[in-house]
Amino acid sequence: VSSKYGGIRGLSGVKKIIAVSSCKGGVGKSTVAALLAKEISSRGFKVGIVDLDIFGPSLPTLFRKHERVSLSENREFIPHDVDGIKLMSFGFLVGDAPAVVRGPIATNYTKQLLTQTFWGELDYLIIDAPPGTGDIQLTMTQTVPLDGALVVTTSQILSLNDVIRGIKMFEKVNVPILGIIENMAYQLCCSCSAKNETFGQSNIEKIEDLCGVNVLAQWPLEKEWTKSLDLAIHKGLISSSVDSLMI
Amino acid sequence: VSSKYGGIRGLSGVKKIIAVSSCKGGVGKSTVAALLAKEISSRGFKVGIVDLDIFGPSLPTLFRKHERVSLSENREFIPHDVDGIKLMSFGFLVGDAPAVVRGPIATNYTKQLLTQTFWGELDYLIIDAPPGTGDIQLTMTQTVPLDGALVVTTSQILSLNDVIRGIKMFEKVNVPILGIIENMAYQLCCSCSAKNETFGQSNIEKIEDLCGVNVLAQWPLEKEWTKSLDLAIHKGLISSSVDSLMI
Ligand SMILES: Nc1ncnc2c1ncn2[C@@H]1O[C@H](COP(=O)(O)OP(=O)(O)O)[C@@H](O)[C@H]1O
Ligand SMILES: Nc1ncnc2c1ncn2[C@@H]1O[C@H](COP(=O)(O)OP(=O)(O)O)[C@@H](O)[C@H]1O
Ligand SMILES: [Zn+2]
Repeated sequence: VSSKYGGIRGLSGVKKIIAVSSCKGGVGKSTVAALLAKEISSRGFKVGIVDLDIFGPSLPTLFRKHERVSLSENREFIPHDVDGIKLMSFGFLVGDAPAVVRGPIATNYTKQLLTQTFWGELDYLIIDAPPGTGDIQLTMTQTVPLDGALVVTTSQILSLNDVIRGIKMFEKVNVPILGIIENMAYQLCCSCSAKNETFGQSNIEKIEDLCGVNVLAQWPLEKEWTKSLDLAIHKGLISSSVDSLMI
Repeated sequence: VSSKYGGIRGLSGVKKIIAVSSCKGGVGKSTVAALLAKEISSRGFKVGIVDLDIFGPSLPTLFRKHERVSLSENREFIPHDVDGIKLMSFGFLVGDAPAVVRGPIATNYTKQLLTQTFWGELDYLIIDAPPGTGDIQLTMTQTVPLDGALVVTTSQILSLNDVIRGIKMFEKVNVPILGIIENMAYQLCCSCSAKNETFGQSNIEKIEDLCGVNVLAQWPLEKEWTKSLDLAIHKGLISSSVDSLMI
């Protein structure tokens, strides 16, 4: 039994833990995390995702799974399995109503989700972290050692400071930043397939210069992804993004 | 001297006051407000804009004006004049550093900007309100009677509740909602000029059904507008939007 994760029973079969973060909601972080998980799973690896957003869980909607999870005899949460991907979320505990919790209760729930879920053998556990750098994110970095963090943003990031603060949070605890994925960076014309950029390059270059973090990939605005997480539409791009993560 | 605005000296020459609002930052509210002001001004009307965002003033950047304003003998702010449009903003008081103020100080500053600026004769005063429904927005509705409010949003509004709360704030004080402008709703292909929708229609229809507020216009994602407020690029659209405002 691996002691890599400090002897936490539920994580003893997990090989690598990657956090997917963002500095504000709505940039598509959960969508990106889910598509990356599906791609890694399609390569034959065992993958799990844990969604730490207490206030707006993502996994029930993304994977169309709304049932509660059951408990093992050791009182650990048994994650859902959808197409071979293990899933755990607050949405599977309290249903769709957003939890009205604050402070210490939220951090306790966060620790439970991370340490009391029985994942079994996983090559990768992907953490879908809530946007920002608050208590829940700090709890995440303090509760489990992360092998890497990926930042999801859009080219319209209006506050460079927010992105930089997020990057610094991981650097402070020596978590390597795997890179930035710029989501919704362009749209392929529905008529002629020309690439139409959304906002242009300037902000992303500034972050690269300021933090030394590089943009791994630019993903398109893909309306189909608002309806279903179809890998096939941009398989080459998602696949090379996973390659660039180099995990 | 008109007593329409409760005998506030600085507003005594103003015929109509319109608020431009949004429920979150970055939807392009200030850009839309400025373009509408320029269009109205191009029709020969006297227009002023007051930007109430203490923490992130918009007008200095949009109109490339950074000098401080001077005071009249009555200690009223003398707004800037750029191409015939009168402009007032916190950015013209404290420079580009965002003010670090909270609560009562912010509301006092807001009242001052609204009531102690000498606008002279104006057909329209446009208020660029900060996003949301906090103290500053409430102070605005309590300090000056508004002839109408316009809501700016994007098709990716993730929280219908926020939009609805904004609309209700105006309804509570009997301010007519002139309508919604859905910004960045589509992009014209740079290659073939086909219209590529950004996110689709569903959220906007829900708001229309829930609140009985209609979408006046859909404006495109126009990269040129991140560099300069050029009316000409979409003159027909901006012009018909002003017609639809029916003010
Ligand atoms: N690349 C994309 N193309 C089109 N829509 C996207 C894309 N990424 C995300 N979305 C949509 O944007 C919204 C927010 O995405 P989500 O993944 O929940 O963002 P976050 O986790 O950052 O809050 C959802 O409606 C989602 O379907
Ligand atoms: N229709 C549009 N097309 C392209 N860029 C836009 C559009 N509207 C706004 N922007 C850009 O989006 C950013 C936010 O716009 P801004 O007007 O400051 O939004 P808000 O007042 O809602 O915070 C700015 O960089 C602006 O140039
Ligand atoms: Zn095209």
